[in-house]
Amino acid sequence: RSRGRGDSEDAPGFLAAPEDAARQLSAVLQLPQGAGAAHALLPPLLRVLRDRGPRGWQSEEPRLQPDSRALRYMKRLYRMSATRDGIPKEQRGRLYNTVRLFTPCWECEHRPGKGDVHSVDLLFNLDRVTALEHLLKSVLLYSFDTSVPISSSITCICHLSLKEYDFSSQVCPGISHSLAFSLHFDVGKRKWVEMDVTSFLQPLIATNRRNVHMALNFTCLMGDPQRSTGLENAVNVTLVPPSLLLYLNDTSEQAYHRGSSLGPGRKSSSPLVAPPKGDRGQGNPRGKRASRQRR
Amino acid sequence: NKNPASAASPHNLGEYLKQFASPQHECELHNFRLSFSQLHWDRWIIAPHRYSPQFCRGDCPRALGHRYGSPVHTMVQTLIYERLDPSVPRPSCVPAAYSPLSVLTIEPDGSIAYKEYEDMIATKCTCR
Repeated sequence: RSRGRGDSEDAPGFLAAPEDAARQLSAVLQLPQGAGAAHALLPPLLRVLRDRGPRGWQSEEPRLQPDSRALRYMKRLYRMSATRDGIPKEQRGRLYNTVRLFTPCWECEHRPGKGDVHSVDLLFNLDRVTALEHLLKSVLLYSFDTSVPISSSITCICHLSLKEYDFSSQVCPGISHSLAFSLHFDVGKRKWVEMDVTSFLQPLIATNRRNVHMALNFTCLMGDPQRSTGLENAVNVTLVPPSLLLYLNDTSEQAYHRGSSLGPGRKSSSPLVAPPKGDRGQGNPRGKRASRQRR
Repeated sequence: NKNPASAASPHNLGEYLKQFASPQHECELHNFRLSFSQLHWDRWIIAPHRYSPQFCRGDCPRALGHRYGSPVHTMVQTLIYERLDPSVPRPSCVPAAYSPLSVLTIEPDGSIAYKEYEDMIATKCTCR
């Protein structure tokens, strides 16, 4: 390979994509395969080290800008998961060392039919999830624009179905399996509503499927569903298409692996102990007290 | 005092003791803080704003003792450098322990990733 400076014609692809650069450099630097892909910092680091000139790091590839709401959510998650110096907080039994938030790359909203049934088709592209990132939990994350008064409570009944393309028939996508659930929450207090769809998506992600096509139908009623069931209480809720949140355990060498701090023989009931939740404030008060007692 | 030579030249004792004293610029951890904007990475690294990787610098004493937690090999290497082959380098002052770093990044496809990376902040130094 040419040892010249900057862009070298006869070393095409070095600047094509950081992962490619990492893969080619890793062949030279004997990095373990896949290290580049799993470590978002490695490719740019290698590129900076490779291009000694000041321009080396400026040729970053363009990145799509995320949704500002999603950015706000992830900044809060960061504050709850890491200290001001950026060091991961030790929360008892926390297993995830990676959280990825995806916004739909394609959505198709259907005109509301009879009543206020909203239906929307969403497509998520999960290419960024690497083979070494194992799914622990997946959540559909809603934020609401509602025209209802703040203090009331709303019940939404959602019907979620996964669509799979049946390539042999080349006709319409078939529905592989579906899920129905109801969400009851007070609009006033929450900015975000999380819907756990782990068991729903687990088989898909475990088989390395990277395109997830969902159809969502939902109706939202004002007040408590126990007392009134008719649609006369249907409320016009504009649902912002949800984002998809994946809590993952990255088993690559570069990822931080915290031992199970619960000690041998004791297991937490869920793979994620109290992951950061919406507006529940900073961290886990019980955790604070325990650490204070320890101190 | 029994040895008339040492009694006659107190400087010898001083010389002898000096080899056990800490070097003036002893091996230790130094603060270093950078901001990702210096690397023009702040467009895709959202948090943390600043990163303190720290670094180790300083001389390693010839007789190390327990302070550095260095293996015995470190003293053997000093011996090789001084008595057998000066082309063999003296022991170096290097990081001995690290702490992880959490990073929030915007991925090329617009998704957002929170990741925890191992060994990103030096927290202790050693000679070896």
